[in-house]
Amino acid sequence: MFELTMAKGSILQGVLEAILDLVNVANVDCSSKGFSLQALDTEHVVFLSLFFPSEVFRSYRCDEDCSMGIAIADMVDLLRASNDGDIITIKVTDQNFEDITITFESPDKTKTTDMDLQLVDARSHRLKISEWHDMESEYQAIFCMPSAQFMLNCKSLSVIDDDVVIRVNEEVISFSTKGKSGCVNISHVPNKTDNPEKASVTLTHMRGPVSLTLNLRYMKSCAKVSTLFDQVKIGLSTKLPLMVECKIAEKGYIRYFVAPKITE
Amino acid sequence: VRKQSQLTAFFAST
Repeated sequence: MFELTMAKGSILQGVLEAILDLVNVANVDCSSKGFSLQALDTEHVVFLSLFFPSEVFRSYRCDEDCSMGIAIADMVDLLRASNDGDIITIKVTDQNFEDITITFESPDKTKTTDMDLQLVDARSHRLKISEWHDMESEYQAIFCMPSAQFMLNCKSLSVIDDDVVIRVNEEVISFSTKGKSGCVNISHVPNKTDNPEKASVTLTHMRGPVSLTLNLRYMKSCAKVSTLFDQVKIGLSTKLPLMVECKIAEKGYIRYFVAPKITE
Repeated sequence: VRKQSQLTAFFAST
């Protein structure tokens, strides 16, 4: 049996709302450690991997590891029907592995709403990616910035063109674009420390200068999720997709991997 | 010409 409860408007609900513009269907894996989700956008440009440790929920129980495909858009629609103050329970029983049950309970416990959502096949939405601790050393540059700043950069650049070039070297982290009507270049002078301050842009890992070109449509989607958190961590590599990460509590995370644009 | 790459160029599908 798997069962988690959360208050309406909790972080999981906010994140599911924010990923909808990219993702319809997701693979969800539950273990005693927590709730993880992987999804691929229809164009196979963005892969999303998130892990919510059990302690971020109001209550969490998972007797046996389970894996299921969930139509996230339908699930979010159902969750939207909850009222302020409701406690939301998501449950899968061992007897029935065809659907999940979502329950809303009013704060005074006088009203309960039960809904069943059919599970779907989402196996084609999986990718084989290495453990993050193995991948992290492959990134040439990793920096952190306030997520509101990241969103602002993406919005400012998308006025001019569909693409952004992110360049990182020891001295500067820049976001730039060039279009028919002009160009924009936003430069940040980074702090260099392992312990980033919340309000600043910090270069945490640097193994050599690197630049990548990315489609701003996808970047804006990543920025949308990141604004639920104070800081966003961005990793660049010429051999891997761009990585955008937000931390959830001590061990949790949301990671987006975004395939860059390449010159042919 | 700049072209959008796909994740399958970086990761294997399962």
